[in-house]
Amino acid sequence: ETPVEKHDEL
Amino acid sequence: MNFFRLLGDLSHLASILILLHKIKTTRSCRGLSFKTQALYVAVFITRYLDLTYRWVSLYNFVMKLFFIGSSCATLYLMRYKYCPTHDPSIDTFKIEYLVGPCAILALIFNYKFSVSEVLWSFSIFLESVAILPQLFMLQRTGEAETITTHYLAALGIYRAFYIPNWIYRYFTEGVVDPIAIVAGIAQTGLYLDFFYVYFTKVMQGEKFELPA
Repeated sequence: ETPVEKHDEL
Repeated sequence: MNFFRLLGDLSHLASILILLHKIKTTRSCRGLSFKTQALYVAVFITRYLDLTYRWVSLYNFVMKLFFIGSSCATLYLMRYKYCPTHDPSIDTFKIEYLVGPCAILALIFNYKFSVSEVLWSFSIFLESVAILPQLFMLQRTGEAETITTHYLAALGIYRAFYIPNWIYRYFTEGVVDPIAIVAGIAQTGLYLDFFYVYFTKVMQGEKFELPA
């Protein structure tokens, strides 16, 4: 998973 | 996590608490768009599907549960408990015009052509316009209860705080999320007219009234 695909924001 | 994102999330949290407080204390959902609230349920459910298979943090997990739970609760209160106070004849925005284009945009712009990623993109695009039925309703009635305007202000400010968060993350982590950024700027833009009236009138102690 790339950082953007991880979706750590709400 | 950084300061801007935390402020944004707290503002989002505050907006929902203000909304529930308004419904409970006035025992009414007058002035609120059921359609906007229904769109938020769709936004949270499609975006937070990853609750079931991805662990980010306890903070992230609790907030996601809260947003899904509170948006469903709001919808329940509006649909059943305080149903008679809701007037569908002024809540007339056609949500098909929002859902359709957002679905098409999500199919075109996504980070991976998978069900979860397309739904995530869809939720980001839909969130950016979900407030339109509410703003449209406000435009039609030309005025709003002060508590409702506090709700809208907190909800609008939340995404605005995400903008400096993205700038910060770009410089500190090198992370860029173009879908969220473009939609977030558009979302904040939709509130500009509202913010103008809110800060020049409501914050000065006047009633929220749109110029005739």
